[in-house]
Amino acid sequence: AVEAPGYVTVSAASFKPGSTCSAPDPVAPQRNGTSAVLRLTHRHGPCAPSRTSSLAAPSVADTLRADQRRAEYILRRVSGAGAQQLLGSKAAAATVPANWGYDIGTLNYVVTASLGTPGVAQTLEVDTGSDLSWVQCKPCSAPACYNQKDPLFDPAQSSSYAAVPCGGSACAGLGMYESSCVSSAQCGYVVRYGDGSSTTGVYSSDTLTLTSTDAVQGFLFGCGRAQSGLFTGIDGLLGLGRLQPSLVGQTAGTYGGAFSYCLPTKPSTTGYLALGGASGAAPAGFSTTQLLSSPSAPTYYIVMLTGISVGGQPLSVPASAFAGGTVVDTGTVVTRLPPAAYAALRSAFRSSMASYSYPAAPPTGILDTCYNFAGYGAVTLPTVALTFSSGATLTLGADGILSFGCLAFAASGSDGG
Amino acid sequence: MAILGNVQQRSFEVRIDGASVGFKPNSC
Repeated sequence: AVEAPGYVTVSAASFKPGSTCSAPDPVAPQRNGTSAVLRLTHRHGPCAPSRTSSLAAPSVADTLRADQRRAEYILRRVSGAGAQQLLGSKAAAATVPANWGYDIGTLNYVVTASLGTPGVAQTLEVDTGSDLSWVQCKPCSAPACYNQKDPLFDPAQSSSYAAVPCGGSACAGLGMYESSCVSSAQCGYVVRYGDGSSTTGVYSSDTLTLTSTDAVQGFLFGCGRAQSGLFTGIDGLLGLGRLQPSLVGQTAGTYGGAFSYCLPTKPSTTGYLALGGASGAAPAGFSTTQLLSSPSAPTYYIVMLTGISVGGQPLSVPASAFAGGTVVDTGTVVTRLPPAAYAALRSAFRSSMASYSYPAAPPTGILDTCYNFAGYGAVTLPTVALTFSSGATLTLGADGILSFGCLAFAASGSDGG
Repeated sequence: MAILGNVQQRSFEVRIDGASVGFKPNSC
């Protein structure tokens, strides 16, 4: 069939998870300026670091529940809510049909880096929505520490390890991470994430080896002694946020505070995280938008969404609905939109899909527009494009429109709050 | 307030420097 303008037809098989890692290592763009390129994969699935891939992915219901808590936390932080209000949200219970066959990777992304001397490889989730990096450290056993697949990092075995002392600038630099002096004048930290997970331990310094040619001497990170939450499949987290404790902040002198990443569409393909590259004018092929910041949540990378189109038709949503800004977050799975924008997107998408009579499927957690594509060889969707200030437009492919067979968007807090 | 989630970022190279965020399609 000839595709109507504004529509895209994809093979239904493209929604199925691949069982083998089909991608060779990605060829990340080589740009002038120093650049360390790390292989980036889905947290679970055939391309995940071999040591972790066999771990069972959390259920979709758990993933969406954790995602809802994270999104609510981010929204409250940007709105300047106090710390106590930030926590304690109760995500709506999600009932999920069991007959799913779709790609249910947990849609979080990891890189592998080595810590210490000699280096111990650690699988770390990349997170533009937080700053402090951490790994679990020996001695560390359940229940204080979750059962990670890779060897635990043992500071006592690393010749380049040092605990950060109390009172020094590094400890003071933790600021919002509840740094405090613990035993033997070491600098303790606590990080509480929006999905309810947490890590606490001793703030530390060691060599982080990113690639065979790039290492960060004296990298500051959390040596976690007690963690709780959905950490299956990772050994820790690599914070890429805007504040100083993040990897980006700590390597600004080397990589200029510029970085890029590509998140693979399927667990059977790979992407990359690249530190450095020329700052200034974006290379060819990019559409760029201004980076903004939120005084109440300085960690986040914020841009200004200005419009959405479905099937090539702009939605009639007032620009004021987007006035609150848009956080660019690798750790949030589903895009959240202000209610008026989401309602308009959902209505336009549903009416475009109606002409194809795909059977409806029950809502899935926060995703309320779902279809059952079983039995269809090909699926036709209206294109969805997000436009940002300065005209940068993200025209989404099918894998950016649907997830779990559902429209992969949800409503967030108040319009333009 | 909106959050651009990772489902919508997939396959784009997202480039962040001190002043801007750039998106390049079909990058991985």
